[in-house]
Amino acid sequence: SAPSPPLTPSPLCKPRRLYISFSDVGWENWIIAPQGYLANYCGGECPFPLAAELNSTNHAVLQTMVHSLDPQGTPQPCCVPVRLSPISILYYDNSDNVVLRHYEDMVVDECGCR
Amino acid sequence: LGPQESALLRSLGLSAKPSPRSPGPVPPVLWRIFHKGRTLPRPGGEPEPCRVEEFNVPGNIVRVFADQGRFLPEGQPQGRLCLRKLLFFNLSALQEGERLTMAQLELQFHHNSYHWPSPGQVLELRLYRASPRGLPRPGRSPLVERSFVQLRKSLLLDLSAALKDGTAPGRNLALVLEISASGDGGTVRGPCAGSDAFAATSLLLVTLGPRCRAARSRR
Repeated sequence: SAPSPPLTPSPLCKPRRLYISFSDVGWENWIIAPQGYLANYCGGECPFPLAAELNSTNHAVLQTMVHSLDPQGTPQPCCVPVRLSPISILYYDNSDNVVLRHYEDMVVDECGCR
Repeated sequence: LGPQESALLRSLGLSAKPSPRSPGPVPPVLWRIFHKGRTLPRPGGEPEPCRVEEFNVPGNIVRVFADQGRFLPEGQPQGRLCLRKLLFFNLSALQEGERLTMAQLELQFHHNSYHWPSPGQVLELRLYRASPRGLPRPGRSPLVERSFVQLRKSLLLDLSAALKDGTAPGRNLALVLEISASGDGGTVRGPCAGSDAFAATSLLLVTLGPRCRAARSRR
């Protein structure tokens, strides 16, 4: 569930809040913990000139430049996760065993233009 | 949620959505690992997802399997063998490509067994590999042999070395547990508690899933 964007959302690429509640997807009867977690997502623009804090590659800088000269022909770079972190999930498996599993790349910590 | 849900379940390493029929209590050790992973900000950042710090072994999946075995007839002359039990674990949840990195058997006893063994007695515990029908493999030496003079509520036996070669995914694991009592000079005084002292058994396995294995080999 992502809250409606604030009135004056920053147009630039950055992590946006997204809370995933396992009961929303009907998984609460087999996932023991957590009940949900802050997964976040990346949203926003990668405009020319690319600001340094947008964690972009040289290629993305070039691409924004070409996009500003030829918007129809070349799209802007994409705003994507560049650093993610793991979470652990405690759950019952199909044989009623209790399982604790670490899952990588489950939380978006940082976004960038690529 | 149809196709999306099954795709997500597969990425979580599940073939189908679990629907627990008789879910048991969550073993305290798993709660401890779960909470430690969420609270301890490591000096170098997040906890390493492919290592179980509680046991200091590589791994990203910790499972606790409940014992489904039954008590077996002692068979030996009364009084010497206190307890003989088939321990049977359904390991079908293990997936192809998972590598076993740790195996720990927990034997739990009731409080009232604390008087067991009686003074001057020593308890000897032996654990054998067995066929699923509960017969110890003939001539096989025990996987574990321990003797102790005092029972505790919980006894942990490390089976990592013993199981690493033989537990392939999708198999069951059958063991025979024997607890016998011997007194000084070999004579046994008084009966030993036997099956009523026994509370439960569970098997904790740590495995390294395929994705972690790939990540580790890349590193």
